[in-house]
Amino acid sequence: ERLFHSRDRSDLEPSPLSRAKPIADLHAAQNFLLKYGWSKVSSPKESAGVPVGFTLAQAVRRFQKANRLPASGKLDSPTLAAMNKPRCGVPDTRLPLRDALPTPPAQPTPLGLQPRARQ
Amino acid sequence: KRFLQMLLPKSGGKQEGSPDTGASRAFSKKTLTWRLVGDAYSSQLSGDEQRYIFRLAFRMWSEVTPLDFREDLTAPGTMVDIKLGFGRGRHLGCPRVFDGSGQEFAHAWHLGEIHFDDDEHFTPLSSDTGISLLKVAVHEIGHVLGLPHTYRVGSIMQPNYIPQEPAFELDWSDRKAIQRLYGSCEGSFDIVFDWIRKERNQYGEVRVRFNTYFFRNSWYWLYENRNNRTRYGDPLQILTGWRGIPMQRIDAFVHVWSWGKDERYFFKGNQYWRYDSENDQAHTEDEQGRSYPKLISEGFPGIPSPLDTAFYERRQQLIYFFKESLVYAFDVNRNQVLPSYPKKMSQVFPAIMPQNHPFRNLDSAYYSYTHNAIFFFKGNSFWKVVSDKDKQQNSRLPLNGLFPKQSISEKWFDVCDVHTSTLNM
Repeated sequence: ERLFHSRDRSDLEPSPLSRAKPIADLHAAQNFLLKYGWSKVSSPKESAGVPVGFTLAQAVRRFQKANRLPASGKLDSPTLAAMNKPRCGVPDTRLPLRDALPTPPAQPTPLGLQPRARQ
Repeated sequence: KRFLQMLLPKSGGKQEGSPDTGASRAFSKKTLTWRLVGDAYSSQLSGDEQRYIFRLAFRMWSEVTPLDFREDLTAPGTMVDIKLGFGRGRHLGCPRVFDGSGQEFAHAWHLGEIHFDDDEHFTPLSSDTGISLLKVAVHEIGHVLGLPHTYRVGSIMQPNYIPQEPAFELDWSDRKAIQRLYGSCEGSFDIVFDWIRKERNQYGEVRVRFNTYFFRNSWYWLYENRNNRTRYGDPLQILTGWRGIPMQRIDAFVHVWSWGKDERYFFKGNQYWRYDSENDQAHTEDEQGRSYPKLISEGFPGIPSPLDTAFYERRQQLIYFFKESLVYAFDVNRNQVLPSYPKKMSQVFPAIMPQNHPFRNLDSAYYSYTHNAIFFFKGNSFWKVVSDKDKQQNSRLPLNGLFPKQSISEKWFDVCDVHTSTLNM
């Protein structure tokens, strides 16, 4: 069983295997920003000449501003802590038009990124 | 069928939502059904507890929108508007995988699906540990209805879970956000009145306070004037809050309050009841031992029934009774109708703007201590009666004139029905 000691099981401990992997490195942070709409997968043509780090820093800065963190553009401890907080799985934001890129066709559209118009 | 419904154009006449805010109305009908999917219950709480929490979460949205929500346990799954379920990792045929305990705790999808990560420690109403299932449910229902995330402090639609304070409710901005999509709550009322309470403070001094009540059908709301909303958790059933008076569709309420008199009456049909404020129930009999309810024709000779509404004018010590297009002025000291009455309502309370008048069949006449004014309600509109202060500011206003009509929902906010199945929560 999952371990607990209180009658109401309020101290129920999750098993190590069922814990979410902490966001502790660059790759995990990039995935987070992509997953929740802070950045987009860009095609080589659209990101030609733009350093990968630049777009990441932009996305991190946007995330930091929204979360009232110093907008350093860097993956510092407070930023990672904010990414690791319990949260809803619906994406947070729409990117400005110039950053908007088509979503990968295989992915269904979650509620935060709805298509603009329907025929 | 639900997918095709989604593709159909929405019904017109209402704002669809703003592309700038990312909000868009998801449903075009008034009553929505929901179900906790049978094979997707949480392993952490009892089934009844989970369903109760979801019922409450839906009711909280219903208390501030023209929508109501009904749990549907019998219809085919495809006919249920909103389906909820718990899962772990790969779950419920969903393309998004839950990540285990921590981080993502739930998500919501177009077509009305809400999934909760059962690896999270969801807790019921009484717990102050773990993640409140109620709060998460209210948030996800917000998405299903069409609201996006916001970082506004205090909003239920913030993406991160914030441990709830003792009072977790939908604040003004969340209410207005959802009302931009679905409109404000409208509808006529049976009676609206201020209820006077006399209390003693710690020094034994008598203080007079009042509360505002709106009654419709078999339920009622307490309206908190200082907060511009109804009391959290309203409406409630008349049966439980007001003992001994008719359970529904009351015609009129009058509080005769002057030196030596403090009498409160409810009217329905050809009868009336007197309410005992001290004991919080209707009197069963008067001082002479005659039982209530009594006939209006006996207690108020010359007054017809059934009535539309009535109110007590304190300075003149008259009760104005309204029926159809007529008004009757009743002298409470002489216990009779004034000789020149009945008169046309439009004569006693003339329109300031021609033709802008209820004319007949008022729903309610209400003296407000908050606004120090009398209001006439009919349908979704109200007319304010010219007061002494109005006349001082503009002497050309006719005595007891009616200002042009306004919308009730723009002065008294969020007086919303809920589904009758949730009235007893």
